[in-house]
Amino acid sequence: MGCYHSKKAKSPGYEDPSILSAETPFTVNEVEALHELFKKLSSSIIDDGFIHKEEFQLALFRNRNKRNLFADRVFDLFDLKRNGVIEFGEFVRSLGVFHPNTPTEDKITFAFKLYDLRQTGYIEREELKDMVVALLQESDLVLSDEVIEIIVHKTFSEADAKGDGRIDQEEWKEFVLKNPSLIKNMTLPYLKDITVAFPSFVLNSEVED
Amino acid sequence: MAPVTMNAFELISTSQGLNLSSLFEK
Repeated sequence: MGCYHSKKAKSPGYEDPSILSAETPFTVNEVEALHELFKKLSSSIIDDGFIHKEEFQLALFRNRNKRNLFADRVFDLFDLKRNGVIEFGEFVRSLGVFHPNTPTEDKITFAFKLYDLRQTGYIEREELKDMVVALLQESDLVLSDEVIEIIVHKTFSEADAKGDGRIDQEEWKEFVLKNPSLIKNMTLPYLKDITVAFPSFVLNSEVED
Repeated sequence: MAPVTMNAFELISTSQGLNLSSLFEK
């Protein structure tokens, strides 16, 4: 006698939680809880099963129109297929980098990609200055161009160990290991409690962990 | 002059755009 198993209709881009769990630090139940969060974020403006840039901005800033260089970079890195939206699998795989159990090396690599604005394989001096200026624009901190130059110059001279005017992945790794606070924002302790935050996943769960 | 001693990457890491914990706020 077969057992009756009903599969609910899933949104486009939905991926099997057991596959996502196998590829990430999340349990199957945690992936299902992340799906509850994903459904909320991906339906906040256009209910089509994808997180659009405006929905991402709305979740981060409570403002769908607030452009921010760093949010743009995070969105682009989450959008692994580069099709302009974040799908569920991309969301889970990318958030996996921010899990407390993810190796530091993976976090360091992700941060490097974030800061390598032009994706040249190096963080260049101009990129670093652009990022400092962008940060100042979103904060209340006002610094003169001279002070910005000093900060950038000092940081660059510390990180660019080979002194060739650009920071490569190896130099970045060494620099972060000396200054671990630089990747503090690459860990979200919240991800360990995701099933507590979204207990409604139980209603839609297809497995028992 | 405090800001001059700042690490540029440390400054950048405080961006709201890099603070993904906001995604989980109800």
